[in-house]
Amino acid sequence: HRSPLNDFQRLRATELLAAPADPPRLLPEWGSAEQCAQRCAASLACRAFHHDRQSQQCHLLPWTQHSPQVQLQKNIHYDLYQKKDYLRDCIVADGSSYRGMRAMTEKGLRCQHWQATTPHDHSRFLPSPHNGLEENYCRNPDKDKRGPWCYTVDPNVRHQSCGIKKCEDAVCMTCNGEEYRGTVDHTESGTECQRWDLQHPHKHPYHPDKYPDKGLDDNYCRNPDSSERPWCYTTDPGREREYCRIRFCKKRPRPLNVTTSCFRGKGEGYRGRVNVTVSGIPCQRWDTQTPHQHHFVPEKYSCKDLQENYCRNPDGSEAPWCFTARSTVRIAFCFHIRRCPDELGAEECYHGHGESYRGHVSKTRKGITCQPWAAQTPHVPQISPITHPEAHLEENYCRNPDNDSHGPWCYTMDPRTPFDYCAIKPCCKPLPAPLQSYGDVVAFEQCGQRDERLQRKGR
Amino acid sequence: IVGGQPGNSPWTVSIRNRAGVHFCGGSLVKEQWVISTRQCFSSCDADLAGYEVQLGTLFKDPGPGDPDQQTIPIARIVCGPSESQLVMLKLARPATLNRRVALICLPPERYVVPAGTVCEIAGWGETRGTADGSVLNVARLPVLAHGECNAALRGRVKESELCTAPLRAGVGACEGDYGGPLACLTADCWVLEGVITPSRVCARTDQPALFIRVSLYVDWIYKVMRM
Repeated sequence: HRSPLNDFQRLRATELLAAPADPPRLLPEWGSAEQCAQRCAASLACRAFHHDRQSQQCHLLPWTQHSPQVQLQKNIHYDLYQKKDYLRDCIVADGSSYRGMRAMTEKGLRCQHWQATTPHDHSRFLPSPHNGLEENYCRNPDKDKRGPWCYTVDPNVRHQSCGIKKCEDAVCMTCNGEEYRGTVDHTESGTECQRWDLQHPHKHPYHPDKYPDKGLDDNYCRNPDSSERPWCYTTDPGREREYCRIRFCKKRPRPLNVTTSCFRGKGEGYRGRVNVTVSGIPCQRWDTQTPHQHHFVPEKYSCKDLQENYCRNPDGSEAPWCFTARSTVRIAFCFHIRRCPDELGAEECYHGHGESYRGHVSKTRKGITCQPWAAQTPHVPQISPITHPEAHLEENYCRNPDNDSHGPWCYTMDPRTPFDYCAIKPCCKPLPAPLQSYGDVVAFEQCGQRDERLQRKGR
Repeated sequence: IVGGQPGNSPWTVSIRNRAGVHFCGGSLVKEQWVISTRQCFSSCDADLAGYEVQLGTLFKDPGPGDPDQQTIPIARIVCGPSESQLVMLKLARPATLNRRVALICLPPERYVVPAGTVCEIAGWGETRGTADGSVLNVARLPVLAHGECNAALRGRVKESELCTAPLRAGVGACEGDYGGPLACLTADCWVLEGVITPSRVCARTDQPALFIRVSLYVDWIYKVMRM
C-alpha cells in the first residue's frame, strides 16, 4: 500500500532549470503524480520529474538540484519531485541506497573515482547504470554495516568509511517535536510512513494545504496535533498511525516570549498563575484525569510547564486554556488574561475597516495561506480583481474589498474554509459607528413567528 | 435556565456531543445554519464528526417516538471575528420548518434594542431546582440601557455586549444554556438580539447579565452564509 511517491521529495511551484548543453529532456508523459513517479522509479536515467497538476503532464528528468549547472526556479505550473536518495545528506538503514554527493572520508581523505584504478586498483566495484557508482561519491555497494565508503586517493589508505549520519540522528528534536523538520520517514517499528498529501491507505484531516505551518512534507514524521512526539500515518492499512523514533537535542531551548502577567501571540509562553476560566469556573489540575481525561500529562510535555491548574497553551491553540473542574464544560479559554500591551501595534495594522490596507500580509488569523484573488480554486470567488478593480486585489494579500466591518480578509487555501479574517489588528480602536435604534421602521420576513398557543400550553 | 418555566422556542436547538449528551444551546437562523458561542467548542478546527443538533421537541432527551424531533449532524464550524465569541454551525442538511421548528430573525446591522424591551432566554441547561430540567425552559428578562449597565459594571461593558436587568427573583442562564438565544419581540417578530455566554455566577440578582450583541455581527453572519 505504499505510494511510488514515497521515494520522492516534493517542491511546490518549482522547476529545475538545466544548462542547455545538457542531454535533451525526455518526452512528456501523461498521468497523475503517482503514475509519473512509477515511471521515473522504473527508469534508471530518471532522477526527478516535473508534474503539471492542471494538464496532468509530467517531464522525467535525468538530474536533480544538486547536479552541476542546474538551478531551482519558481514556476507555479509545476511541482518538482526528486528522488530522495539523491537529495538526502544522511543515510537510511545501511546506506546502500545513498546517492548523495559526499566525496570525502570521515578522516577527510578525498575519494578516488570509482572509474579509476589508481592509486588503488580494484575490479569489484566499477560504475554501471545500475549500481550508482558515480564520480568519486561515497557509496555502499557491498552493504557494509558501517555505511557508505570509498577508495581514497591516499596510496596508504585503500578505502575508508565516509561517516555519514543516519537520518534518524541527523536532525534532533526539542520539546514535543512540533518544530521537527527532519527527514525520518519510518515509524519506530520500522513501518514506512504515508504521505501527508495522500488520503490512502488512511484518510486523515492533516492536509498540507490546510496546515501550511506544520511542515507536513512528503511522508516525513511530524507532530501537527501536539502529540507527545512526532508521528505519521503508516502505509500499513492495519495500523493507522505510529510514533517515530527521533533523537532529542542535548541542548534544551530557552522558552520564547515567557510572560506571567499577560500573553503574547498565542500565549504559548504564558507562565502566569491564572487558574479560572472567563466564567470563573476553576481549572482542572493538569496532572489529574478527572473530571476530564486528557493526554496532556505534565511529564510528557515537560517544556509546556503544565503546573497545577494554571491556564496554558500546550497545543498551539489561539490562547491559553485549561480543562475545567466542571464535568459539563470540558475546555475553556482564558481570554480574560490580557494581551501584552507592547504587542499591540507591533505588527502591521489597518485604519477604519481596513478598506485602504495595502500591506502584504497573506495569512489568515489561523495561519492558513490566503488564496490568490485571481484564482478559482479551491474556492470560486464572488469577489475578484475583475468585480472589484479598484480594490487592489493583488496576489493573495489580505484586503477588504466589501468594506467588511471586521477588517481585511481573504479566501483561503483550506478547501473547508471559504474565507477568514487576517492576522492584522486595527491600528487604533475604531470609533464605534453609532448603534441604530431604527425606531419602528424595522420589518422582518419569514422568521421569528411561533405558535403562541404552544407557548401558553407550555405554562 | 434558572427561574424560568417550560415554554416554546422553536428556533432554540440543543447541541449534542458524540455521546448524544446535550452540552450547549444554539439558534436556528437559516434552515442549515445555527448560531452558538465559541466557548462551547475547543477550537475553530474542532473535528465535529458525531456532533448533532436536535430540534422540534421540548424534551431534553426525547423518547424515540417523538414525532416532531429532528436530529441533524453538524457538518462544519465557522468562528466569528475574534472578539465576537460567536460561531456558526453548518448543518449536514437543512432543517424542516414546521409548527415546532422555525427560524429566528436577525436584527438589522448595528441595531440597538430599546431599553425595557422584554426579551426571553431559552435552554435545556441547569435549573438549580427552580423548574423541570427535562424540558425546554424559557425566562423573560428586560433589556437594560447600555449606559446604565456600564455604570453598574463600572465601565467594563463592551460595545459588543448587550445587558439585561437583574431580577430580584434570580432569573438567568446557567451551564448548558451557553450559545442559546436572547430573543426580543420587535415588529411582531422574535429577533435574535443576544447570545448567551458563560458567566461567573448563574442568575445573579445583583448584577446585569451580559450577552453578545448579535447586531454587530450580522454582516459577518450573512457573509458566511453567502460564501
